[in-house]
Amino acid sequence: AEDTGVRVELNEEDDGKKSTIALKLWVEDPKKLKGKYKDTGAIEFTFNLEKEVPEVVAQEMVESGFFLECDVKIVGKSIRDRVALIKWRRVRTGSPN
Amino acid sequence: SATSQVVHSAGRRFIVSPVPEGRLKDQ
Repeated sequence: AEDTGVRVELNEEDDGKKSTIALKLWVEDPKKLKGKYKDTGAIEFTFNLEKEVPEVVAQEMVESGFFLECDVKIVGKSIRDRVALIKWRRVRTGSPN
Repeated sequence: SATSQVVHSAGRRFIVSPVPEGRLKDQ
């Protein structure tokens, strides 16, 4: 995946079955963000792989004050890339869904 | 370690925790 400066990792072991997974997001390289970033730390959240949209979660992070509106796309893309990788791994390992 | 919690109006819970050790690029 492209290096967006925003890192998203699994925050739990993926058993390949759960539709809702725990993720952890943090800024690795603030220079890649357009807006000024205040260092808040890592943000842990849950994400439903079947129902949720990464860009909506990114918007909620903006509204919660973690990022500025100008960076909503980069945050959304970072989450989307990680979610795509998780889904791809599940298909590859033959997990249900 | 210090953690805090932010709940968005849509109901999603964000837990803020320290960034994992050694996971920041040089600034």
